[in-house]
Amino acid sequence: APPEWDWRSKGAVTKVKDQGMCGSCWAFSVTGNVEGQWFLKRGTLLSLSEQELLDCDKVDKACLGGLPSNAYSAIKNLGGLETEDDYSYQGHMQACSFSAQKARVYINDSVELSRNEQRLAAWLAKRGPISVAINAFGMQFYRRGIAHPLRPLCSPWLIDHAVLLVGYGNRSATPFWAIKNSWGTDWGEEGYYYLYRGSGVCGVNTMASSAVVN
Amino acid sequence: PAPAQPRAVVARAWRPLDPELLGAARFALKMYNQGRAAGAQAVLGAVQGRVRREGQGSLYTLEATLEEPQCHEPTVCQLPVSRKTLLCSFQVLDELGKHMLLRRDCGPVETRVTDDGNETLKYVLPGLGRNSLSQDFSVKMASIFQKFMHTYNRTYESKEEAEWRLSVFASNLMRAQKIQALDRGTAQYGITKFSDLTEEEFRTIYLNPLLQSEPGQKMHMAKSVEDP
Repeated sequence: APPEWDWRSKGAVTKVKDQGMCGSCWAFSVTGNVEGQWFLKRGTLLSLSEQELLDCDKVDKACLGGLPSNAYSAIKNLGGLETEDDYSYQGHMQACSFSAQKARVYINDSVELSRNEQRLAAWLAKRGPISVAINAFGMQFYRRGIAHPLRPLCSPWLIDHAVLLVGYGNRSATPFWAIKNSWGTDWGEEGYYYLYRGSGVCGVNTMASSAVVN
Repeated sequence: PAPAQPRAVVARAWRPLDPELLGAARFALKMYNQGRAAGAQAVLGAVQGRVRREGQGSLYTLEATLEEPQCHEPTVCQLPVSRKTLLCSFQVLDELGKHMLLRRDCGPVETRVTDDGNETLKYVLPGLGRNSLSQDFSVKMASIFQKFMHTYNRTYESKEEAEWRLSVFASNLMRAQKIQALDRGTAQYGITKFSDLTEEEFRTIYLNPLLQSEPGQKMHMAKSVEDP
């Protein structure tokens, strides 16, 4: 992996979104990944619809939570994702109103990624932002800087929040992951969370995945 | 854990019962009684609660006493006769008039007759100690809270609700300090837009418990990235 990488500066990441009072982080994590994959394969950055997943992914549970792996299947089975403009976010479940004619992106498959953070970094630099799930310990009060909670406080087994890895690097010799969150820009560093990289902190390496666009 | 304080301290900060809270409480009771025969259903006793609104959703946090019907058959009784009063905590989410019970936590409570002859519930809730704050500290905290409300455009429906949120806010500042002290990186923790939420509320509204509890679809492993 290169020593640092940031997909934001390469135009592969849409603006930070806000999930509101709804446990829909899984949908934001997945659309962020598909946005990146589509940009890398087709050269166009489109902001994609989370609401489509809330309404039409019947395996997941909308605001009560969901899993990225199920969401990829739903996108594949539905026939793609509409854009944010065409199917805008409401923050609560509605009747599914997906229209195949309005779908602007599709995916062919999804893959699980390595648990080795060095390999994850290499994958990210070459192939794009990665959907991951983490233990959200301390995030309620996070403001800035690189978080590195003690392992017993932030167990990799208690995963409860899905986010998007968009880059990595070092700040004053401290390695970090740059993480796009979905709690608006008035949280963290303009909506981003920085987490220590290299020791599986908060389970960042346990549930990494990506869509595949051929 | 925060020091235990008499629940009455907190209860005063809660909203008195209004039809909206009662509606949520009745929904929680309906869920509680689901599957029970008519004669075996619990009934609502005292109810208190608070509501947090955002967008088109309202989250009700309720405390209620439920009276279980007298049980005459010992082999099927869930509770001994002397413990027929339950204290329940409920969280009910209302989105566009559709209710959802997010949390239900009930346990028996001891009741006893006090000197004035009224039946009073004796129980405790971990929370911020009223006496643990000096007056000076309280004033400073209130000022910081005002700033928080201004920054994040927060309004509360009543003075009682605001007082309750202030106590949550103060407790959260202490939690943030502890997290700060235990962090090994360069992160700074402190006041955020979620600082007026209890940990439970934050988890319920914003996090995703399914990530650790459900297996999900099987995916195949990605090929490693080759050396360019």
